Amino acid sequence: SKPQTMSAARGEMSFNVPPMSRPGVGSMSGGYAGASDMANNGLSANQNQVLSLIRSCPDPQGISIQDLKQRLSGMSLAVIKQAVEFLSNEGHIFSTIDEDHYKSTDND
Amino acid sequence: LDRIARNKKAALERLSSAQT
Repeated sequence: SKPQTMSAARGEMSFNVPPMSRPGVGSMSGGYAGASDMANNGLSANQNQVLSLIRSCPDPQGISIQDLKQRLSGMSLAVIKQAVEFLSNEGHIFSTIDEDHYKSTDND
Repeated sequence: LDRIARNKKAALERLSSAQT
């Protein structure tokens, strides 16, 4: 009798891996660093700093612009406000009790 | 606090529409 060892044909057709299906985000995540200040999520360095600070705030009412300014001592208020406005427009953050307090959407 | 919830909901909608 013959041994049944033709295992190569087994199972190879069953894999149906979908192609990379991530729309939009991450298209700039290639292999270079330092050519621009864009991180791989499409935010600028400033925006990323602001976002991570807001994310790190556990307060349910969020973090105030003043707090952000204090913690980002190297950044001007105008730049911070600009980043906050951008992040808010994108939906990463939102204002809470007033237009001066912000919280991130994606940390809960 | 109602305002916070509403703003969060709106922000989440912006986020998902911005990512598609």
